[in-house]
Amino acid sequence: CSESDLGPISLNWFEELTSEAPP
Amino acid sequence: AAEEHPAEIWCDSLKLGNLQLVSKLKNPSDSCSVDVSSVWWEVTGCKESCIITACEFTVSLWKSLDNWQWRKVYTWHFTEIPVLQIVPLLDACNLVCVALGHLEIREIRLLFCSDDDECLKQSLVKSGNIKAVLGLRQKRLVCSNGTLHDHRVDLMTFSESGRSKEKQTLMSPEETILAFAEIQGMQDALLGTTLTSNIVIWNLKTGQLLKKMQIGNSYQASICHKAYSDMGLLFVVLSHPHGKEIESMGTPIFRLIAINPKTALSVDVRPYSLPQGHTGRFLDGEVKDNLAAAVLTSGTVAVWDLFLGHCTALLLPNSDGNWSFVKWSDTDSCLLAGQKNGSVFVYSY
Repeated sequence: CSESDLGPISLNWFEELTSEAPP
Repeated sequence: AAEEHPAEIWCDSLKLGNLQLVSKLKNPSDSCSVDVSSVWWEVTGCKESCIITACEFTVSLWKSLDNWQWRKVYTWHFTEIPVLQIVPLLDACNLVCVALGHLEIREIRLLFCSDDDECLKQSLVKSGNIKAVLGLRQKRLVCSNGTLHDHRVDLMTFSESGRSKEKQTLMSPEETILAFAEIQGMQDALLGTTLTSNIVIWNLKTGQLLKKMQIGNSYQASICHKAYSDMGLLFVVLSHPHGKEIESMGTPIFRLIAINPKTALSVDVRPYSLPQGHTGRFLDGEVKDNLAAAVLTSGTVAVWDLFLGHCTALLLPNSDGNWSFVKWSDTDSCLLAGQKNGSVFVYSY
């Protein structure tokens, strides 16, 4: 799996999605 | 002969494979057996791994004796609605949930013993039109219920004794959830699959719906079994009860996909298919760590090593009949395979 297939990868995806999602 | 029938010879060597029969439990009940699981229970002052079996109107706890023998110690009885499945609360001790209903789940009940007199107790946890349920670590249970317009996702946390519970509502994806799966190693994250081929992720601490991701039409009505987070990606094991046979690769029973939760893009990683000469669709199954087991419509149980990528064992129907449910023991590498007549076989892997 590479970034060309899946886009930019973030190791902190859970924290980032939590801060972006509606409360 | 080997040259003429290479596939058959290979399948013969797969039969049992890494599985070794270590014991058999026979439930003398006349009613149909529906499920099995393992659970931690304190019996005679000592916490130990027990087996729990479910028939239509009874749920029984079995304590292990010496030499892989089992003794039934408790039986809970139900009178009105039959049992559909056992819902273990993973690392909990002396607590287990069961789902009751006819075709769909109508009730979830918590089973436990009272501290004072060791009387068997059961309490109603949830009732209604329940679509999906999963027991989680830390004595938590998540379930989705209601129809499209009054859809709810509830997370309940039970006390040690089972007497009280805290309830929290998770944000609804506003569509029918088919299954939940834990994300291994992330106790505050939960994953689900929906009727319209979406994968959804929640934060269990805040109740937020973090992402809703479309995974394509080829995954119609997929059931998620387990997810693993690694290097910023989510690896999700799905099964396809309604999947079509793909000629080049046989019948894929499970499939591993990789998802980038940030971009919602996904790719296929690997299908887990039946060996040549075997057919069937997914009926029931469970994934634990790197092992996946499934009961097929043919009555056979198949086991895959998710890392190796191929089927490592087959349990063909025996003289007692077809297999109808299968679970991994939570405490050791044992496969619990059951038949409708009440027989549960324990295989070490």
